Amino acid sequence: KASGKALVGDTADDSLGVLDSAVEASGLRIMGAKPVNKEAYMNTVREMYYKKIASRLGVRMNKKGKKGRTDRKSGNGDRYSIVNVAGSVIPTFNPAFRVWEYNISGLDVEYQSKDFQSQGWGAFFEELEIKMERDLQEDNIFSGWRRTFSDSRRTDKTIPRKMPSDLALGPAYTPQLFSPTRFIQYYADLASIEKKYKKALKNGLGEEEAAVEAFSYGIEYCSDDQPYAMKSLLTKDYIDLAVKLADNDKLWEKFTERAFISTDYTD
Amino acid sequence: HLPNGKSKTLHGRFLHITDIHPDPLYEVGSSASEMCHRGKPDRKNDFATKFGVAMNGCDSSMELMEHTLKWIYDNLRDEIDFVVWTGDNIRHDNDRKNPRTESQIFDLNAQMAQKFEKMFRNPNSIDPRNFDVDVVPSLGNNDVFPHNLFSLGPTLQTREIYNMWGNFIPQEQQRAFARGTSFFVEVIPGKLAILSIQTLYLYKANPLVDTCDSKKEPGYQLLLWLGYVLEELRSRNMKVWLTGHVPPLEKNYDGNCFHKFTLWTNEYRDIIIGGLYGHMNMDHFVPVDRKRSWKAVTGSK
Repeated sequence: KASGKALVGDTADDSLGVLDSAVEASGLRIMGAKPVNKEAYMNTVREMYYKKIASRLGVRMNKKGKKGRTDRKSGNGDRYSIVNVAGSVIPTFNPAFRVWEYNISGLDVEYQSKDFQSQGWGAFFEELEIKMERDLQEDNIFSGWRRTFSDSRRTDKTIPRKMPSDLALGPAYTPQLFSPTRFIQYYADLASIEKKYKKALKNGLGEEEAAVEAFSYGIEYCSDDQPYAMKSLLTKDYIDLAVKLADNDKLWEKFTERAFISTDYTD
Repeated sequence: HLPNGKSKTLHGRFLHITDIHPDPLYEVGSSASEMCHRGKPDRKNDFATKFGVAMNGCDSSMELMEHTLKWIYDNLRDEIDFVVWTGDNIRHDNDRKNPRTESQIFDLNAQMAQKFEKMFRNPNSIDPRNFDVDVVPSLGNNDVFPHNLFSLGPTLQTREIYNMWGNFIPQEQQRAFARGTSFFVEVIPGKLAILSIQTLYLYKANPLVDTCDSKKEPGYQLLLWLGYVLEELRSRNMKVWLTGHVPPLEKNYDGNCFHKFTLWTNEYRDIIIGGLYGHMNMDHFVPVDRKRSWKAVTGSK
């Protein structure tokens, strides 16, 4: 812990501490699947990420959830990357999975292009092995000296170079081939399935037949559903949503209901 | 029509599924306070039903797992292009009377891999690597023994995992996989790749992980691999999804691993589409900030 703090210096934030218990309770340790402190965790996500972004962008929301004063625009949100964390099949809440939709238009034309050639990977991986061996060789006195006295970003290959300015933003930031467009969140409402199962048994079906009749996944919600419909799933759409969630309690209630897969979970 | 002479129908859709946690010891009618393994329920919500009860703390019954996969096969299999499957394919180690063993963990993982192969492979082909729908698995912290602890390969465990997933992993990546258990699949050849990242090498709860700043650290070696792969994908003008079990959040990743990983995900924003993770069992998203991570990384030096 101490070394972690030293490494991130004053950027470490003690108020993230509540995450410790939530993360540890999420099944990382020898714990089971029972949800513990998940509401506290979600509140911390709201405080530490969504509200900070809203505050950075200088956005204030009115009571109806519409944007008020905007000092700075979110632009394409290219300083951010989105980490999507999924609901699980294990019934920590209701079982869930997601189907993503993405843009494939124009792909057929690209494939027909004479310029397009798919290359093999054999040579790359042979070379990769040699490069990694070389990079991982023990430091000698000269490389140690170089790392101490020069820009660490040049010698530490686990730190990337900044993206060249002549490269265009990818599918996460501007609409193009492979940009995610929409998702459908599926869930199994276990309480209702159990009722249907019992009813089917009462109606004289055998166990397996009753199970087949009762068990089903349904759509919990889609990304373009109200009350916070997302037109697309670009990073700027997530940043806009984070800003809305920062201040609007009604939207937040819906968001956490979905985070807990339509169970009535509270801490 | 693909360059290799084959053809593939694309739907513009893919599935992300995670944390199935099937439990062969699950017994219908037992007590949830005994992990649904035994005992008499003392109240309604304590009762282990056929498909499980939300929030009662039990793992998935085998029925829940089987019917989930069947539902996907019946309803989604022919509508999707590929599957991202981010691990944890065995019960938690929370039953003192039945501690998990290494062989149980690998046996059930192998069974799950076979189920996914059977569901998504081309049934008319004798080639075991010929999938109608590509499957890209990654390893969860419960899929390794001891719990959370996983070292760089080649080891007996990495060999075991390769044996389970051999048909999902491109052959030319076998040696790299033996070392770092990360790999990628070109789900649309020459165009779109899915990276399966061994997040346990960055994970705080893995006792073998301590920062990503020393060359001996598994996280350092993973980031090195990631950098070379991303650069090659960029040079080929390909796009890529990052996937793995433990999400790259500050409280999950050790030391500088979080900030360094965040930098890779953002400085390759010309090709990276996003990140898909499991482990926390909650549906949400977290925007991570490049500027903050640059400050942390340069500050630490």
